[in-house]
Amino acid sequence: MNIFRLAGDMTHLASVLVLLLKIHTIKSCAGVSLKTQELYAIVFATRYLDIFTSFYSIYNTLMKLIFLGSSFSIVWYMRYHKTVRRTYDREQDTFRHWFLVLPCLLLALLIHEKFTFLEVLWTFSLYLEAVAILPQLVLLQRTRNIDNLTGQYVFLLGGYRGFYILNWIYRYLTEPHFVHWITWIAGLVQTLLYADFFYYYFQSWKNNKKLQLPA
Amino acid sequence: YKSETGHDEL
Repeated sequence: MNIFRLAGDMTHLASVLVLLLKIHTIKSCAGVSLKTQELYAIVFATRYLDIFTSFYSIYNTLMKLIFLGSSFSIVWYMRYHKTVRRTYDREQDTFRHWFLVLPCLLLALLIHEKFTFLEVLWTFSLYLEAVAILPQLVLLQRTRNIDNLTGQYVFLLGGYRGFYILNWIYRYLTEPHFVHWITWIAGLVQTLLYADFFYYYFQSWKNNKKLQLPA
Repeated sequence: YKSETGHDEL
């Protein structure tokens, strides 16, 4: 565990908890894409199947359980909570998220390190995570005005990506044989998807204005 | 040789 990895995990954790806390306290999920949240629930469910087969550390297992629990809680709130579900921007959140799932599954069947059930699902989760933010970014563009919490959520997620890339560079330099092309390329694609959002986020922060994305 | 350590990340 290096400092970049820890910072990445903590911003990732903060992003999910900020979102869950927002939904729980103000009983509103306005501006949040259910499609993206469902994709993340699928990402965690397929990636963390190894909690049953391998043990790395208490930290690792605990974090996996928190990510699984919080992502499924968010989906539950948005779909079934009687107050929260009414605040969901159903008409605006129209991204066909299944069109992301199938190509990712196909790609994982074709490009992977080992052809085993767990390994293919693990690879699938990497590909899916790379694009899972897309419905959320589309929703942000459509509603244009973003409340602070939704902006912070995407900002923290982007921070998590940035720290993970630093973590990979660090591990590549310090650990022998640390080469993971699939993880790196998927991670890089994911980080690039945030670049556009970050540009507008910093612009609004610099001008001390409410974040507005161009149509 | 392929390292398995990438799987220790979240």
